[in-house]
Amino acid sequence: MNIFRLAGDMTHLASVLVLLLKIHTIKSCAGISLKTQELYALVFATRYLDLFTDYISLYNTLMKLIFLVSSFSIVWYIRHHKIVRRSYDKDQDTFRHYFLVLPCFLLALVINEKFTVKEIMWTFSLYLEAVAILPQLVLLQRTRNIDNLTGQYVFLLGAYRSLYILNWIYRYFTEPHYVHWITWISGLVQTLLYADFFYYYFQSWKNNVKLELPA
Amino acid sequence: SQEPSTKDEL
Repeated sequence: MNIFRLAGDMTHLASVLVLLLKIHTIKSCAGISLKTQELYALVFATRYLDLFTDYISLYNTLMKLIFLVSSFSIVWYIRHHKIVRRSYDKDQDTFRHYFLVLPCFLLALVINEKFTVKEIMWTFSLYLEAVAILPQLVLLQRTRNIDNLTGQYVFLLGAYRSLYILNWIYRYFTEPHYVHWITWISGLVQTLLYADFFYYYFQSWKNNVKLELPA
Repeated sequence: SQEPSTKDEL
């Protein structure tokens, strides 16, 4: 464990807590893409298959449980909670996210480190996570006024993977034979997808104006 | 063999 990875995990945890805070306290999911939340639940479900088979550390197991429980409960909240579901804008959240699942799965079948079920599911979860934010970014461009919590949620979600990139660089230089191209490239693609969001988020913070993404 | 793979990451 290094400081970049710990910072990354804490940033990721913060993004989930911000989202749960928004949904649970103000009982609203306005501006939040259910599709991205469903993709993230699938990412964690396919990535943490080794939750009960490979014990790495208490921290690792605890965090996996937190991410699994929180992502599935967020999907449940938006779909079934009688008040929250009313604020879900399904006419705007129209990204066909199923079109992301199949290509990621096919790619995982072709490009992976080992052709085993667990490895392919793990690789699938990496590719899927790289593109999971797309429905949310599209929704942000459609919803004119982005509220602070939603903006902070997306920012933290993008920031966590950038910190992971620093972690991979650190591990590359400190651990012999630490090379994982699949992880690195999908993590880089994921972070690059946030590039323009980061730009507008920073501009709104610098000029102290409301965050708006150009259509 | 507990080789330090990325699998120890979240």
